[in-house]
Formats: sequence, structure tokens, C-alpha cells
Amino acid sequence: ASVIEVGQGNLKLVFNEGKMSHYLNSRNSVNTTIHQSYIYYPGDDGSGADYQASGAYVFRPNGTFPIQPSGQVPLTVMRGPILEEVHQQINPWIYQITRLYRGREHAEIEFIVGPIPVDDEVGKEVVTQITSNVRSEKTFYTDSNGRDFIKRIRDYRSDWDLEVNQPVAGNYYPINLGIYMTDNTTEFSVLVDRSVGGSSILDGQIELMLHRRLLHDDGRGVAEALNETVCAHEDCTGLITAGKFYVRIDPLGDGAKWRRSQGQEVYSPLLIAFSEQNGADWT
Amino acid sequence: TADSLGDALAIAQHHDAVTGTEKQHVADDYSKRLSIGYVEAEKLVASSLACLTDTTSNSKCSNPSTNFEQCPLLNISYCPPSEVELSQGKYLVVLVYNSLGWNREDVIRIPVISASVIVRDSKGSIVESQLLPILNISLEIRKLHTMAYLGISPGVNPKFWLVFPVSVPPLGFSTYIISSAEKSVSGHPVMSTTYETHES
Repeated sequence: ASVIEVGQGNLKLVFNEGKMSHYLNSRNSVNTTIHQSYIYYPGDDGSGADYQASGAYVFRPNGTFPIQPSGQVPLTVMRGPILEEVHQQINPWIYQITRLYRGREHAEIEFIVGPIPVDDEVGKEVVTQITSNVRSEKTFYTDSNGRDFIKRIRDYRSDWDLEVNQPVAGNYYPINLGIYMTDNTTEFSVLVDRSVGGSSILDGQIELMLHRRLLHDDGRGVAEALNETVCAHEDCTGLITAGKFYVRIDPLGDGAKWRRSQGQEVYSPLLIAFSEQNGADWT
Repeated sequence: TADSLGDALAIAQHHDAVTGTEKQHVADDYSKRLSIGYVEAEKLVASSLACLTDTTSNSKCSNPSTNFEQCPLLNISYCPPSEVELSQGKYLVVLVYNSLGWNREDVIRIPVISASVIVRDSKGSIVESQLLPILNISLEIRKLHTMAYLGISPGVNPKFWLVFPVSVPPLGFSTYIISSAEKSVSGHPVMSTTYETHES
């Protein structure tokens, strides 16, 4: 079927023709459209008027490139009593698993990105965009090193007159815990398990930068390109990054508790230790 | 000494390490020092957990006997302690520690090589569990990273993720026991139903 519904508790996600399309929570009556996609920003090579390349310190995108799978993405769906998973091979170097756990009211999304190809001699900064119908009116909130969420307004600073020369980079913020946005009725939150860059470039949309591989030094001190490789024997490839983020949509005012408690649980995961025991006295 | 743990903690907070704005040889050095710190912390935690679970010794617990191992590479489905064939009479003890101040209900996932296992809690009651096949992409990443970072072949590939719910008290631990399943016992893990959509 072209429409697939996953989740066996209050939260259900609908995938339509291989793409996430709806978020439904039967407990709090949240029923909204949601879309997720991947893009990359080609890294500026520094040959422009200001000679500023994209590098470790400076994010200087040179356009936007959508990563669109050719045709419908076949999904692999795993169903069971404790959790359900949707696996998607977005392109040859982006893989994603969406998980819904019984009794949980958020979606966990695991991404595996890389090695980012640079055969075309273009550095790439890979981003996922999650789009809701929240009317955020240029406003979103990002954490401050895991502490208070601070209000951000696109293309605006409260303490000086901002001249926007970089419409994307000028609105990027560090995301250590999460990012969220609201309108009159809804709160749309995303938490992360690692420090990433992020923003809301369009109303209703949250984006996270998941991986970067760049070919030029930005000239700000590090003196080399952000182009790390890993070698097994004599084969070297770009790095693969694997991480998770968590998506939840709440009625207005209900998201803060989840952001704090889930945020703590992401930061301090359960510690698992193993030991072997022989014989019958395992208790 | 505990110096290397202090070094690792300092590096983990350094702005260049957090943002990746260090030179490559410095990144390599950071990786090594973080790893050394992790190993030191792992020993300390293993010793502490052994004392917590040891009901026979006195309060000093100077010489804990149980050896606990952690799996820092669970994210690439590499966990030698859980990837063992469990013969009759051999049990894999899984201790789950909660460092937060509230009770937690969560789900644990560990790689296993056999579907014929059973999970019990510390009272001996069977715990509901689920098996998910480990897909090729995970095995490829597992192989690449164990070869590159550990310089070892990862050995026999695990076939499944064993998933089960856990309940852990605040600042405390729970134990779960995994054993090979006797055919007569009910409560085996549920194998996930897996299907693929069509490509158009």
C-alpha cells in the first residue's frame, strides 16, 4: 500500500508514498501534517567577492541542493509489541530509522549520514528539514548550552539593527538540547542527542545540520579543511555519523515538561553493564 | 590514579573539541585521551556496580568479585558480552543503572546471535521481549568501524536486536537475566514482522 500507519499507542505516524505525512496523537487530539526531507548546502569555495570559504568555523552555504530520492523510497517496516520501526534508504549515503515505542508519545529518528561524497569537488553540509503547519511567524526557541530556551526571531536581533547578508547562516544557532516553535494552538519540539547547528528558515520548519564535509579552509585559524577520513587498511573514506533526534507535537503549553524530562534522559541514558553467570544462583 | 578521567572530562568541555574546530592531529589526540578516560571510568563503574550488587561482603566491599563490562559501541551494534552463545546453565546478567532522580521506564536493545533466548527480571519473572533483524547497513558500519578504530575483525555477526522494557528506580539499578530458551517455556521474544513497500 502507498499509505502506511505505524505506532500502536496514542501516537501514530503516517507515511504516504514513502514519506512521513501525518502526526496523530489520539490522547491530546493533535492531528497535523508533518514532512521530513534532507538537503545539503554546497560549501562556498571562497572564490566569491568576499573570499570567504565555508569551513570549520564559518558556515557559508553556496545555494541549496535538495536530496530527493529517485521515485518513491521503498520502506522497510518492522512491527512488534514493544516498538515499530520504519527504515528508509534516502540516498546511497543517508539512511534513516524512525521508531515509535509503545507508551511513548514522541518519534525517535536515527540518522546514519556519510561518507559524504566529494567526487564532484563540492563540500557539503547535510541538513534534515522537518516541516509542520505551525504558524511560527519567524519565531523559534533554541536552548542555551542545555539551559533556558532563548527566543530567536529570524533576521532580527533585539540589540542592534541587523543587516542580513547570509539568510541561512545568519539565522543558525547551536542546538545542544533542542529547538521548538509555537503558534496559538500547537508546540512543535525537536530534541537532539548531540550538539548540532539548527534553525528555522521557513515558518513551521525546523532544520538540523547533521554532518559536514568541506574541502576548503575558512581562513579563521584552524588552517585546514573540515575533511576528516577514516582508514581501514589502505582504504580511506569520509566519516559516517550516526545519531538520533526526537520529534513531538503538543498542544500549546504542554511541551515544556517533555523537553526537560526527555532532555535529561537523552543526556543521561541508562548505563548498561554485562556480566556472565554460571549455574543456578543467577538471582 | 584518576588523572586520565579528569583529562577526558576537560577535553569533552573544550570549545574546539565540541565544535570540531581543531586540527586533525589534535582531534586524533582528543579521541585517544577520551578513550583512555572512558576505560578508566568503566573500571571504576564496574567496581562500584559489583559492590552494589554484592550482598555477601561487608560494607567496605574492598574486593568485589563480579566483573561487569560495558558496550560503548552499541551504536554500531558491537557488544561482545551479549554476542555469545548461551548454553544451558549459562546466564547473561544485564545490569541497568539509572543516574537520574526519578523512576524510569525505558527500552533496552542489545545485539544477540540467537533468537532462542528468554529475558527474566531479578525475581525470575519472564519479561516481554521483541527481536528485530539487524540489517546489512548496520553490519557494514560495524565492520568498518571495528576495523578502523579497534583494528579487529568484529567476528560473528549478531543477527538480531533483542529489545525489552526495563524499569529502574531513581539513582538505582535493576538486573535482568538472559538465558537460552527452553522449548517448554513460554514467553519467548516476539519476532518482528518485517515487510517492504514497493518501489515505483
